[in-house]
Amino acid sequence: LLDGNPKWERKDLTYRIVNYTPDMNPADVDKAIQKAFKVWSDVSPLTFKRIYDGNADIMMSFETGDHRDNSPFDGPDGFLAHAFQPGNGIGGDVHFDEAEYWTRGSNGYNLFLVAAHELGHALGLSHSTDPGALMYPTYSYTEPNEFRLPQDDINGIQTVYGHSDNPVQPTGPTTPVTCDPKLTFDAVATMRGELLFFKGRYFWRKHPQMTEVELNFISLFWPNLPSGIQAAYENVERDQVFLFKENKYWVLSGYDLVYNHPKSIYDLGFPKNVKRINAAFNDENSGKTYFFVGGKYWRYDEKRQAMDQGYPKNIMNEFRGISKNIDAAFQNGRYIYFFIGTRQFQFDPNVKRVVRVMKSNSWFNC
Amino acid sequence: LPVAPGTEDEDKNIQLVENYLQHFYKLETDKQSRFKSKNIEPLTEKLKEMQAFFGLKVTGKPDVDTLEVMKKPRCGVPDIGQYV
Repeated sequence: LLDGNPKWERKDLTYRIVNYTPDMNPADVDKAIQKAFKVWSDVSPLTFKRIYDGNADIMMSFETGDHRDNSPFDGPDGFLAHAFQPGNGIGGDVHFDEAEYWTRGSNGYNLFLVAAHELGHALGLSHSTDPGALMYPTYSYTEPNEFRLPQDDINGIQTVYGHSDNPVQPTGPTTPVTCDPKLTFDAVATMRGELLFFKGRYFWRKHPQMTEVELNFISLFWPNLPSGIQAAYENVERDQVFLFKENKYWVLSGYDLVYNHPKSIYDLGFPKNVKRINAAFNDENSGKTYFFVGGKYWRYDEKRQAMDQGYPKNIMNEFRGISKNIDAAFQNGRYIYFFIGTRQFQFDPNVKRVVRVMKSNSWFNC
Repeated sequence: LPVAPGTEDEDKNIQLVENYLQHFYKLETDKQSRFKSKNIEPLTEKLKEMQAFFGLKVTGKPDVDTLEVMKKPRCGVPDIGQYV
């Protein structure tokens, strides 16, 4: 919360879009701003009505350089926007730096995301220390259609204005904690000697010989990838990483996304009744890739680019001690590591048994 | 005369750190004497505050990680208190 806990005394607030940026179609600006207000009205008792003339509680404008509010903008990048805490006159107003390139997508700066953040200030919120929160002070891109207000922000706004009038109280995503003993993963893959652990809209990046582990937004590296990757594997020979979600997959060549549009898993030879892949790993020695779906697995020949005959088979038959519902898998050295819930099973394919059971986040030196 | 390599960058970094801390951490600097020792302590304290907020290693020095965060695009929240 901001110092002194400033807040609006009324719940029904007005806003006005004073001018437009030439970077975007005015209708897209209207939509972005409207969507930004909805982020907050969905989780609180506040309502926002647009007016077209006169003084609104929240005046929104695009400004350049010194715009006479004692907080000059600094040109491209750097400061993107600012807002004033609730109050009369300039209070509650939001200014966007016109020197930025504003967009409705991932190029430049997404107007919806910045507006939603600034409105948090205009309603009385300060910056958050939670790197996943909307109110975290540095910009990071999230696909607007996938945006859900994080729980930290919901807690903030509800502390000021109370709960939403909606009978079903809204909840939001929380930022995963690296050393949380209850941590689970969506997918794990190797990548040029590093390990990538995927979880929601985040991934951890870890080098086996470095003690530090980095938590990043997936969108920071690959704006066109979705969140919630369900399976991933690396083909070391081709220097490619394959990422799966539902019945689609994306390919990274080195660090770059090969295509912006995903391909269908059915092109790999899966039958139509397979709707998603739980986990995958590539065996460097044989060049075979193993895909895990429910209690069964498929084997794909990377050289022939085709599924091997005789599959699917039961996971239990080949990987004794590994149950169904595998979250993630990868091969490192002579072992295969399977992640199931908060546990990790180190499997030795030579003796065909589990040789060690660990916490899922054992790689993070917690 | 040839300029020692890195000097220009170091000046830019000092400027960046000062501007950043003035904007977001209410660092008060006397423009006349900002490079004098009397201002080193408030700057160090504000830097530590900033580093703690972002979960960086708290050194009080503008190391590479700190400068990287300072260079990221971000928002400012002007305090209306000073205008009324």
